[in-house]
Amino acid sequence: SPGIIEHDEL
Amino acid sequence: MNIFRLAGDMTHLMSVLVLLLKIHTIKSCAGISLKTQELYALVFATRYLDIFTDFISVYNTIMKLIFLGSSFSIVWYMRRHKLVRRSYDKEQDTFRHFFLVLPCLLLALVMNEKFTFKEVMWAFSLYLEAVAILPQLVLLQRTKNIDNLTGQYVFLLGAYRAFYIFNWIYRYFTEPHYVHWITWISGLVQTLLYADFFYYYFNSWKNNVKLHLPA
Repeated sequence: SPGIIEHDEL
Repeated sequence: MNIFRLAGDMTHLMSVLVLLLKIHTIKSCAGISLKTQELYALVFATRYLDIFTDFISVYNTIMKLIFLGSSFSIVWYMRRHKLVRRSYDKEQDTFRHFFLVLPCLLLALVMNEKFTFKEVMWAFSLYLEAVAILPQLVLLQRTKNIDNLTGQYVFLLGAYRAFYIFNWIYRYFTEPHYVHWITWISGLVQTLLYADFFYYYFNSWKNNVKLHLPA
């Protein structure tokens, strides 16, 4: 969703 | 998930487990920097603040729990276990946390993707991870004997860094919106710190002699 930065790495 | 990312995660996991297993089995942490281990525990604690709020995948959650659990276990062993802590090279391991933590915190306050607590902590964890190996590298320089497991530990950490860079290059070309400057630059700095160690590691391996770093 916009505004949320997704950190999908470890 | 691409093969580089998986290989990076697996070498990272192996590095931590090799270290934990070494400490647990031989009840010794000779040659290991407690400063570096405490910094890694801080890196994981500040990076995985989202562990219970943002669900990515079962894989991510499990890996986060393993990294948190293993890094804090290593610190516990080195500080509290009555046999292990005796083998700690306290006099040689003199690097101050403060000199690394403070600049990283200031940088994170200025350079972050968004000025929120979680994002500042996330940026801080990346900057700190980039330099957290320094006390360990200083200790390796000072300690004359580098045992195989300590050498393998640093080698696996370096391999993890290299695989992550390949992962970013791969994702950059395959995912249109994948641009993370903060991650890439701090990751690159971190990998360069290992380059010197790698040079000596490969030489000792090639010549089949014990790893010995120059003064």
